[in-house]
Amino acid sequence: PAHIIVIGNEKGGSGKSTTAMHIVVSLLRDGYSVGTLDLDARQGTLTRYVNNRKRTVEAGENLPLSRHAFLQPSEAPVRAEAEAEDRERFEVVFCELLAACDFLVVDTPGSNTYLGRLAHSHANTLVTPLNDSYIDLDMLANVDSSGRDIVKLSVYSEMVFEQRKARMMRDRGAIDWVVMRNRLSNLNARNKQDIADVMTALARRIGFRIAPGFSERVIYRELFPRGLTMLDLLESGESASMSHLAARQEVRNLIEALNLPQRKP
Amino acid sequence: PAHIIVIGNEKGGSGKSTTAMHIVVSLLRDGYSVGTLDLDARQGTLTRYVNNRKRTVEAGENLPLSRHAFLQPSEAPVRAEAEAEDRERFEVVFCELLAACDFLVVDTPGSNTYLGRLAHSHANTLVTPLNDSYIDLDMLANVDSSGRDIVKLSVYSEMVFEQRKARMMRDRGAIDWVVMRNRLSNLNARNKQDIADVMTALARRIGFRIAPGFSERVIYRELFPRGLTMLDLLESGESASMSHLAARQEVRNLIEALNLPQRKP
Ligand SMILES: Nc1ncnc2c1ncn2[C@@H]1O[C@H](COP(=O)(O)OP(=O)(O)OP(=O)(O)O)[C@@H](O)[C@H]1O
Ligand SMILES: Nc1ncnc2c1ncn2[C@@H]1O[C@H](COP(=O)(O)OP(=O)(O)OP(=O)(O)O)[C@@H](O)[C@H]1O
Ligand SMILES: [Mg+2]
Ligand SMILES: [Mg+2]
Repeated sequence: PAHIIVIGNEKGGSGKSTTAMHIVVSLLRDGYSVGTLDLDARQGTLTRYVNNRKRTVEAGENLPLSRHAFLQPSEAPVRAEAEAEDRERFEVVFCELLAACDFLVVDTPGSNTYLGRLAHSHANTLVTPLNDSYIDLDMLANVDSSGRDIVKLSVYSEMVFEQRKARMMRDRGAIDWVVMRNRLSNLNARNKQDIADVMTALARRIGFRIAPGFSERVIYRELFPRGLTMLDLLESGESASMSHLAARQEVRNLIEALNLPQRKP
Repeated sequence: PAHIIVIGNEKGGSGKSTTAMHIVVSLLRDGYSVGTLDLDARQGTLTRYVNNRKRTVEAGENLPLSRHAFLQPSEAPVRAEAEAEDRERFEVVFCELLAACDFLVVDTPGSNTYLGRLAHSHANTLVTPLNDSYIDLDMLANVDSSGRDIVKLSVYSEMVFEQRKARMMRDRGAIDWVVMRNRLSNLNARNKQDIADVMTALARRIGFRIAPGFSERVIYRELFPRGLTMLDLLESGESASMSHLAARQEVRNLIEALNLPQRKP
């Protein structure tokens, strides 16, 4: 069955959909079959990215495509019914992709939803991107006014803890939780170091490991209308700027750090 | 009654809470009484920012504070009941702050919620920050693969349209919708221009105006643990770097562009 990679962070705009697409394209270009599941169907960023890619293929480009599905949250008027409906639809789509693909990449919303929590409880690998920022950090842990000491754990840490328990109870499975910084700049050495120090302490305390992340580069977002990533450009022989090559290396370093199981592509 | 400024954008991480706090502190430092209402109580970014500021005041700093309230969404099991509960709690808190303050700044979640929509329908001024990115733009309008032509309007534009109608029906009031770019960099001239062109066309088409926005600067986020903004630092005589002065000017330019009504501070 597919190895499941969930991209999660309750904090909005931390880079989940961007990270999801770059992991997807990297695996596709290595020859794997990849399923993509968008649980943020109202925003539908991943769905649009995949549809833009299809549009580019229909216009004549030869690009590998993922097998895509998305789930609209139930509109049932009673919460328990809506959750039951969400769960049923999730299981149908999830099982289908699980059987059909080498890897299944699930994009979750930047808010606390039943479908998002359900996906977390099914992850083999959980990838959490976050901005190099105390505001993003605040969803993992509250810090004191020096910005150096952890005062208490915060809502997203608690959610992951709950879903790790759910996973353990369902099938004794463990979730490999990998956190990466996103939109990093070369400047701001002091803020960067302060946050890195808190993250190192937090990693030990709540059980995640830290992977090399992505710098702030326009190449991570300017190809969205075409459904492309820099991996597609470079490997089709388009001219390569320094930033494109550096970005590709960042994506490769992340994939390497994820320690994904070997599959025959 | 207070002039109501709602900070809204369904897209996560566009800079709502950051923009909210900087507008709040600017108005406070000009001597106005400011109410703050956090409708994103689970994430609670604005609530934490305000509490961090209180903590700094309790430690001896002399800083103006907003009058703060936050609303947890109802947990009622039936959707219609939950919305009725949310509406009642909103009206109590809202009326109180409306009567007590010169300005009321409302921070909304980066997702589609009943409380968020309700706040939009009560706005005098709606401020929408967004990243200089096709991914953020996608919540206002879908564009074609060239990234230049608008294909159709998207979910957040539709939401604002609905809430403007609701406002018009309730009290014939109009919402001044101001959109600003956030986390701008000096690089990426082509992507920046392409997005600026789409925004100009969109502004005419859906009825918003564009205000000068904020650059990407660590000073917009590194003071979060202390509950401060660069306006507090500069005006207390702390040493001012070029970036701090430039950031303060960006905040002042935004406030100016908002065209807020004159109030006796
Ligand atoms: N490394 C990067 N370099 C440049 N821009 C980036 C990078 N990562 C993300 N972005 C931009 O930052 C914004 C947020 O990214 P993205 O939409 O992927 O986050 P998200 O966590 O999926 O957000 P949401 O919570 O709304 O689903 C987007 O405008 C995106 O284009
Ligand atoms: N102008 C800026 N310069 C530097 N960093 C910024 C700027 N604006 C926002 N940020 C950072 O970007 C991230 C998103 O900002 P913020 O939390 O204010 O957005 P939001 O729209 O309120 O997000 P959410 O949808 O999760 O409520 C945070 O880490 C914040 O510190
Ligand atoms: Mg997303
Ligand atoms: Mg916010």
